[in-house]
Parts: sequence; C-alpha cells; structure tokens
Amino acid sequence: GLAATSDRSTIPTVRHAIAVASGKGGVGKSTVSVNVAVALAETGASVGLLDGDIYGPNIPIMMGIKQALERSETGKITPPVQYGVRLVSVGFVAGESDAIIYRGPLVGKMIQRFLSGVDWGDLDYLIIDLPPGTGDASLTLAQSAPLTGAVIVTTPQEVALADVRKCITMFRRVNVPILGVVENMSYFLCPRCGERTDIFSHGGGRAASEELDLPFLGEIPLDPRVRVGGDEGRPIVVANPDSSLALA
Amino acid sequence: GLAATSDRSTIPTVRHAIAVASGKGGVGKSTVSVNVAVALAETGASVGLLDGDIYGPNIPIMMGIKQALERSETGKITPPVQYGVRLVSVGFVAGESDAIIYRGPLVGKMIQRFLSGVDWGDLDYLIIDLPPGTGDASLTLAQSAPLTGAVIVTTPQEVALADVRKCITMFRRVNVPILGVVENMSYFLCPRCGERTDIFSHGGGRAASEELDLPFLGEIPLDPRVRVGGDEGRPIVVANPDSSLALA
Ligand SMILES: Nc1ncnc2c1ncn2[C@@H]1O[C@H](COP(=O)(O)OP(=O)(O)O)[C@@H](O)[C@H]1O
Ligand SMILES: Nc1ncnc2c1ncn2[C@@H]1O[C@H](COP(=O)(O)OP(=O)(O)O)[C@@H](O)[C@H]1O
Ligand SMILES: [Zn+2]
Repeated sequence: GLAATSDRSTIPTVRHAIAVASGKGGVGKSTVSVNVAVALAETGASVGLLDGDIYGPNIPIMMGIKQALERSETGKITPPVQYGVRLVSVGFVAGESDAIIYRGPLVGKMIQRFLSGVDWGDLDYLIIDLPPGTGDASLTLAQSAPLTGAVIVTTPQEVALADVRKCITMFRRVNVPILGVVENMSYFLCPRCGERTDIFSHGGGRAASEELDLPFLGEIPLDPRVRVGGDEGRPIVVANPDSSLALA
Repeated sequence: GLAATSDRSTIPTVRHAIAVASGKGGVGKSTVSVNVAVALAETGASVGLLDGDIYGPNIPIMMGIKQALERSETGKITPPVQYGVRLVSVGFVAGESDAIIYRGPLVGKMIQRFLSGVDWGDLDYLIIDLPPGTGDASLTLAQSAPLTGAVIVTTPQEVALADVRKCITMFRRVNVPILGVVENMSYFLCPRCGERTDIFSHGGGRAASEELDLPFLGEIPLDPRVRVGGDEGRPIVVANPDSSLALA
C-alpha cells in the first residue's frame, strides 16, 4: 500500500490516510469527518476513523457509540465498528475533564499508539480528524501519520482565507498535499418560506480555494438535521441518505 | 482597587478584571468580549480589552483596528483606543502565520507583559478574551490576571453542559468566581416570514446554568448583523444600538 514506501509506514495496511483539518474550532470539522467516513463505508469501501481532536473528542457522540477499548490477543486495540466504520477516539481514553493534560510530547506518543497499536486491518481509507487550529498538537499528528492528503473545512466568512492559508502552511511543513476545501454553514434556507440567509456570509471558502489554487469540494448549508444527527449519534448520510448534504 | 489586595496585583489600577471563556472555539466568545467591552464603555465606564486568544486573535479585526504597539516614555505599551475602549491584542505582536510558536511557558511571559507592561491607566473594567478551551494556555492566562470573575459563552447544543462543566473545573483551580453563562446562537428568526428555527438546538446554556447553579446572563440569537459587525470592525452595539443583541 501507499504507506509502505515512506519511512512513516506505521500503518502498512491502509491505502489512503486522509486528514481533516480546520483553522479554528466550531466550523464543522468533526461533522465532515464523520459523514465522509460513513459515506465512504456505504460505497462498500473499508473505512477507519481516528478521532485525534484532543481538545474536544466529539466523534464518539456523533457516531452514537460509548465504548471502552478492547484488546485482541496480540495486545493491539480492536476498534469497535459503527455504521460500517472502524472507530478509535482519544475520547475512549481520556475522561471528560482531562482536556488539560495534553501537552506536546504526550500528543505524539498517544497518536503513535493509535496508529501502530490498533488492529485496523486492511483499510481503503483512514480518516483522521485533527485537533482544530495549526498549533503543535495538529502538527504532531500530521507528522506522525503517513497521510495521502488533507481536506480543509472552513466556514464562509471573509476571514476564512486566513484560516485556510494557516492550514496550508502547516501541511507544507510536512509535505502533505491538500485534496481540497469544503465550505460548511454556507447559507440557511427557511423551512417555511424558503428565504435564503447567509448568516455567516457566503463564498469565502470557494474564494479561498480559487485564490490559493486548491480544489473546491463543495458547500454544505446550515441545516438543523445536521446538528440533530450529531447530537443523536446518527450522521446525516445515515439519517437522510437523499439529502443534498449526503451528496456534498 | 480590588486587585491591590491580592498577591497577583499586577494591575493595581483596574477595579474589575473579567475573563470571557468558552469550552471550545467558534461559539462567539470574541464577539461577546468585544460587545461587552463597547457596551460598558458606552455607559461612561473606563474600559480595557485584552485579546488573549493566542490561537485566533480576531479582536483587532472585530474592532476595526490594525495597529502596531506604541511605547510611552516610561517604556510601557500605550494601548490604542477604539469605540472608547483601550485595546491590546496578541495579534498586534504576532504575524498571521505565527500561531505555532505559542507553547506553555511563552504564553505566561507574554501575558505578564500585557498585564504589567501596558499603561492601562485607571480602568473600571478590563475584559480579557481567553483562548478557547481549558488547556494550559487558558489556565496560564486565568492564573496570571487578578480576576474578579469569569463569563462563560456557550452555544445551545445539549453538549454545552460538558463544555460549561470543563470551564468551571478550570476556574475552580484558580479560585475565580463564575459571573454567569451566556447562550449564543440561540435561535434564528427568518427575516422574511419570522419563522423561528433552532439551528443549533435551544436552551442548552440555560439548562447548564440551572443544573450547575450559575447565573444565566441571557440568550443572543443568530443574526447576520452580528457577523457583519465582526467582519467590518463595527460591533453590533455600535452599529445597531437598539437591537435586542445590544441589550443582552
Ligand atoms: N452544516 C451544518 N448545519 C447545522 N449544524 C452544523 C453543521 N455543521 C456542523 N454543525 C453543528 O455545529 C456544531 C459544531 O460542529 P463540529 O463538527 O463539532 O465542529 P468542529 O469539529 O469544527 O469543532 C455541532 O453541534 C454540529 O452538529
Ligand atoms: N449571534 C451571532 N449571530 C451571527 N453570527 C455570529 C454570532 N455570534 C458570533 N457570530 C459569528 O461567528 C463567528 C465566530 O465568532 P467568534 O466570536 O470569532 O467565536 P469564538 O471567539 O468563540 O471563536 C464570527 O464570524 C462571528 O461574527
Ligand atoms: Zn421564512
């Protein structure tokens, strides 16, 4: 597989490892990671999802799974499977109020454990949800995994350009190609009258991708069903397969 | 003043230093800091605003001010004034892509510089915008300043309870009383037909404040004028004094 040729071949059985990043928190990075992973699994691919967001490991909630880690006889962690996706999260390891313990060197060790200490099996895709921002936690994670590429999630505000640029700087440092930019919370359509409101502006993500010569992967509108899916642990691609969000 | 009696009296001339915190990014913490500071200044109080959000110092943009720091003859920094508020930001010091350099010990030194190295003058209020989350950067800042109290900003999702609880854990460590909880992005009213949609759910912040026995300071709806104000550097209390947001 891809990883075997690079000196970072900690996961030889994974064909494509894709990081999902954002310049700051609260833009929908974890929501996009979960829905991309589940959508890929629904096409028949074998998919893993690593929740590396040490500041707010919400992926277990969004996937509707509360699970302590189990070990196989090899001593490796056996990831639980939900919606066809093998899942491991820092949330399985840390307690709710442990957020403060994550300092630089610990992050690196923990990620190595999740990459080489988990029995992922043969995977077509491993989606890695990075911590928000471009600080040392994200950098450490991006350096530890043999990444095929990265997807940047942004909201539509004009300031999005600065956020996307920061992510590019970080990925250039570790020679990871950028697969594209997703603009989330792009607009809102009133459920009663259809009026469109650009609550968080519109188009900043597309403009950033054009200015920085990156592929634009699409817009996702603000939609209460997305948030409900996250709260109830049923990702939107599972709950509403036909919705335009699922196709994004 | 209050600070003079505690051993942390790095700012003897400030009557009340108030931290604004959030469990995660993107919930509107900086927006609330800016609007609280400007609203207090409009009542005639003397107000300072310290942007300590090292991961995303957006306050200069939200206050419409791009300013390098000037020094007085005493060698202290003279904070520029905008909308009646004296303002200092880590954004004045760091370049756009410098986000990565902030590691634990550096944060503490920088904050000390902003607290004792700035010529704040006599202030009724100093509003301190903390970094998002409860990691070591927020903890360091909360420890360095002689805080009267802290305001927690959250969004309405059910997961808000976990975020507010994390903030309480952090402030308890440094003996800082919590003044209350603000729920932002509480609901959306369609500008054409008035239909209300709880895009990010509703009431999680109020429920958290009741469960944790904290004062509930109010709801702020999702409103494009808030975002426009942030993008254009004209805080909503300045742009639309009568709006319900200004009164929150
Ligand atoms: N397009 C959307 N429409 C409505 N709510 C959304 C959308 N994208 C994300 N959300 C909600 O916004 C909140 C933050 O999303 P999350 O994925 O946790 O952001 P991040 O990982 O960037 O911090 C969650 O409650 C999620 O359900
Ligand atoms: N009530 C609101 N309605 C509409 N937009 C808002 C509201 N509160 C914040 N915003 C916008 O959301 C974005 C994030 O807000 P910000 O204050 O930067 O969050 P934080 O400081 O928590 O990261 C900004 O573009 C801001 O203008
Ligand atoms: Zn309507």
